Formats: sequence, C-alpha cells, structure tokens
Amino acid sequence: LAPIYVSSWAVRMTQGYQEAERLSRKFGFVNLGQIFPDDQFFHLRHRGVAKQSLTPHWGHQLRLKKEPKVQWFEQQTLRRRVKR
Amino acid sequence: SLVSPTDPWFSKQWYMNHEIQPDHNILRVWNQGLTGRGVVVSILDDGIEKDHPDLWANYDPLASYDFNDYDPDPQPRYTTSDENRHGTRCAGEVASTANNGFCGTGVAFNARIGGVRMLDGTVTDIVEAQSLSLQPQHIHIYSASWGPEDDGRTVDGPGILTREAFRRGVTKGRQGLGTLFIWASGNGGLHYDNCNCDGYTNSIHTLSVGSTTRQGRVPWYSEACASTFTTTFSSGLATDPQIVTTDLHHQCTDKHTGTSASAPLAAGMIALALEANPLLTWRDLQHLVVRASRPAQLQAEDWKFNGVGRQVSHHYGYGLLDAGLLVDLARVWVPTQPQRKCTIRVVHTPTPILPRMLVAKNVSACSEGPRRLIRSLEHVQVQLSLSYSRRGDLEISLTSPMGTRSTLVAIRPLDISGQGYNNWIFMSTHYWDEDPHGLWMLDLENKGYYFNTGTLHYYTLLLYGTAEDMTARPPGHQVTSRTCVQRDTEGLRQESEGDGQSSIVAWLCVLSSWPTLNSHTHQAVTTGWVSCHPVIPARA
Repeated sequence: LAPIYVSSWAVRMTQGYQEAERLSRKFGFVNLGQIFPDDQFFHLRHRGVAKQSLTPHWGHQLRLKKEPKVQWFEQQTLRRRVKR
Repeated sequence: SLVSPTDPWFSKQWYMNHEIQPDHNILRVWNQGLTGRGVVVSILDDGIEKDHPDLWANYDPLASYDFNDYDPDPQPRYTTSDENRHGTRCAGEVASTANNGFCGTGVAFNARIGGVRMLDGTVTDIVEAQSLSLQPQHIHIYSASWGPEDDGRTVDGPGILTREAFRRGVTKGRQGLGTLFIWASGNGGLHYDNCNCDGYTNSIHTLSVGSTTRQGRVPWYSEACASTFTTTFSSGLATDPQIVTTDLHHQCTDKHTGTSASAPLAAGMIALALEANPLLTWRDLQHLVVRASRPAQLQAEDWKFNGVGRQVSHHYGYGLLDAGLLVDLARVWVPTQPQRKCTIRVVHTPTPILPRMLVAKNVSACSEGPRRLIRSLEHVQVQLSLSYSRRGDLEISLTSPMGTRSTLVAIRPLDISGQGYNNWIFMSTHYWDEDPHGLWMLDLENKGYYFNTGTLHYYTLLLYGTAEDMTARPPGHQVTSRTCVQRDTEGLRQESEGDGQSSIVAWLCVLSSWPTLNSHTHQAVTTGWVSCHPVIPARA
C-alpha cells in the first residue's frame, strides 16, 4: 500500500527549542513542540502543505536537508491502525 | 470462602468469579488485599468516558490526553454508531469501581485509570510516540489494543519515533524500572495472519497477550505466533460468553470481545503484581508472566515442552495467566540481572533460497572470556532481509540447541507480496531460560508452488538474556534471608526472625495479611509495608 504523506514533520534539532522556532519561522512551519518530554525531537506542521498526499513534499525535504542544525527529519505518513 | 464484590454484573464475569475453574484466580488476590492501589494504567485508544459512573472515581487526568486535538480532555468523539467505545470498554476491564452497585468490577479496581485518545484521528509515528511516552514517570502500565491491519498480508511495525518511545520507556520510565507496555496480539485469525508480522506485538519491549474462549479453545480471530507471552479469556463464537465492562453513555456491556479484551485483563493482573512489588522491572514482569502462565484447560494442537520443561504454544504462549500465582511470585522475586545481548551475524552474502533450506549456526562465542555472556535466554530474534516471489508461502522456523522449534512465521496464504522482508525482525519467547550455547537451526521452507524463488540477503541471530542460570532458582518462595527488619510506628528499628508470615521482596517486607476487600480504604503503611535495608532498585 502506498504511503500517504501528511503535513507534519518530525525534526531532531541540535540546539533545541530556539532552533526549532527559528527554523519554523524561516520555512513557515508551526512548531507544535517537543515529541518526547525531554529531548530534541520536534513536531512541525506546515499549513501550506496538503493534509494528505501520495507524494512527499520535496521542497521541504530539500530545505530541511540543507539545514546544518537539523540532525534528522521525517515527513509523517498516515499509519493504518485497527482496533482489536 | 472468598469475599466477592457486590456489583450487580460481577456474576457475569465468568472469567474471574470462580464460575469456571481454573479462571484468572483474581478473587484470591483481592482477598489478600491487593486491588491495584497506587498503580496507574493508561489505555491508548479512542478515548475514555471519564465521567462514567464506574470509572470517574478511578479516573486519572494525569494519565490521559487527547493527541487528536492536542488537549487534556480524552473524552471520546461520540458518533451515531458509537464506534469510539473501544477505549472506554478496555478501561473498564482494568479499573471499573467495585462495590458501587454499578456494572461489573475491574481487575484492579483501585488502580488509577487514564485514557489516551489517539486512534480515531490521523495516526502518525509522532502521535504513537507521544502517546506511548505520555507521563512516563507517572504511568506504570500502557495497554494498547490496536495495531497494523490484521489482514494476513501486512508486515508493519512501529516507526522510528515509536521505537524510540519504547526504548526510552523501558530504560527511563518508572524511575528507571521500565514502563510496562501490554499489547493485544491481533485478531487476524480468519486471514491466517501471524502476529510476528506485527512489529508492536513482536517487540521485546511489549508483552503480547493472546485470547482463549470460556471453553479454553482457540478463538476464530486468534493469531498464532511465537511472540505471544500469555493468554487471557475473551470471547469466541457468538454463543460464547464475552467480557463485561463499561460502555459509552454511562452504560455497561457484556459484549466486549477479541484480543482487545484480553490485553486489559492482563494489564489489570499485572497492576496487582506491581502493587505487590512496586520494584519489579519491565523484564522482571516478563519473567513473572512466563512463570505465572500455565496450559490449564487451554486446547491447542501445538503444546510442547521447551528446553527447560515449560509447555508453550504458538496460540497461547505459556498459557493462561494466573493472577494468584503472578502475585505470589512477584512478592518474592529476586531482581533479574542486567539484560545481555548477543548479536551473531549468520548469513551475510546473498544466498538463493532452496525449496527447503536449513541454515545452521553453532553459538559458542556468546561469552566474555570464560564467563558466559548469556546463560539464560529471554527474547530471541531473527533479523533478516530476503526477497521471495510470494512472501506468504515461505515458512520460517528456528530450532534452539535445546531442541525447541518455534515457527517464526507460518504460511500466510493471503500474503502475495513479492517484496520479501526488508530488515524485518521476528521474535520468539519460546526459548525463555534456555541455555543458548550450541547449534541454532534456521529453517526456510516453501509451502507454496514449487516454482517460488528467492534470495536470503542476510540473517542475524539476536539473543537476549541474563548471565544467571534462571533454572537454578528454586521454584516458589525465594527468600534470600529470613531476617526481616521491621519498624514500629515511630520508625524505631526492630529485628525479627522470619515469622513465616513475611517475605522479603527486593528488600521490602510484606506482611501478607490484608483482612478486608473493599475499595478506597487506606490502610496505614505500617500494617502493609515495612522497609528493610538496603533498598536497591533493580536495574534492567
């Protein structure tokens, strides 16, 4: 099944919240805060990106890839989860 | 004669009211005074009706959140078909209030219960990871009755962040003792699904729970697989009785079913064990569940004795979970020694897969000099990448040096994928406590058309365990010292020889006499717990 990309990214920053804020302002993300209570993973959402798409957003992939302070990032995909 | 709760629907709770024998033996635990007090359980699902008459008294807002709307209120989204009743039903099994004249009784009816609403919206790796790492120093047990589709064709598991959440949970959660993740093993029986194709249930960080019917048969929805630990009662055919619990709109139901109903029952029993011994690590619990699960009346064609003499089945793991036995063992459990891991690269060059192929590996290097790194196994994993023309036709099994054969993935007729397995990790619990040294045999067999072809790109054997010879532990009471230091109410130290009524639990003494079965009465600590010296939290 083809992945369905959503308008959220998980990003790991080297220098925490300030850096995540700067990055969000720079590229138009909304910083939804840390993913884990105690670390550098941040949840960013972009209102300009389709809520669901069959293709990743190459532009933002490229931008994030060029950012030196971004250690790791991943555009989120819809996870098919069923109740048991 | 055991005291029973007075709730009107307790008489319908056949799986714990002694209507059948054996059942989960929960009444005996309640009559020892253990009811889940002080333990916090959170149900990761589609929300929880926090104002339900049978839940509000135990509801814990700190163990709750709504990751769909990012707000603290986990109240479910109500729809005409009540499709978001799942979380509330699971919650009631764990901690619905006792003796309040309403509905039935939760297994741990004095535990605090929370709900995470995350399933009924957009589920992403971020949402799962955040849900599984909500308040890890406050929540002791996370129970999840969901997973990838059980369609018999999917191979899917947690993403990078969720795996990180598991890892953080077991290393940092519960002040370092490790968060307990309880998982429903899956409902794909009709599609010949196998829960080793589900990365949540076959994770070493989760405790996967199977189901059995009242008659002890394999339910139609049950998935056999090697990563299931234990089994609790659930439903079966339409004529079989099901599970009693809370329902939306302040109602009760006796129609809770599937492995969804099994996981919370196990979570509740584990809450009772945690109350008996709060210092149990996440691995201690897994050891205890293995020992507290028994074949009982469970019927399966594949029961067999493993290398240390325990019966194990792909349908039921080690069998029916007995809360009484779990608590007895928990009270006297000596902490498990640190986890050891041994990685053995067996195949690292592409090898054509023959119709029947055996890959042998003699494991002797699992040592540090003369000392054996692992003497007693816990989880065994096979990580591999392979391509195959029709993935579901390839059956993979692994036989240990002590002769235990475990089917890592059986034939899945609906899995027609040509993608093979990419870095997939299969896991088995079947070799628990066995000695890993000797010949391991991986068996790949084409169970489909003769013209199937494929290539095994690599195969790594991952052994987890401990340096201790766990089979050398005396069964039952394991008191390392009969001397128990007690303190009177002023905290003055009193020395006493073991009086037969007390036992040392990880250096805490428990006076095992709780005279009454009631909810929300607070017993003075000195009648329940005294502290001995030294207190050493177990390190996983």
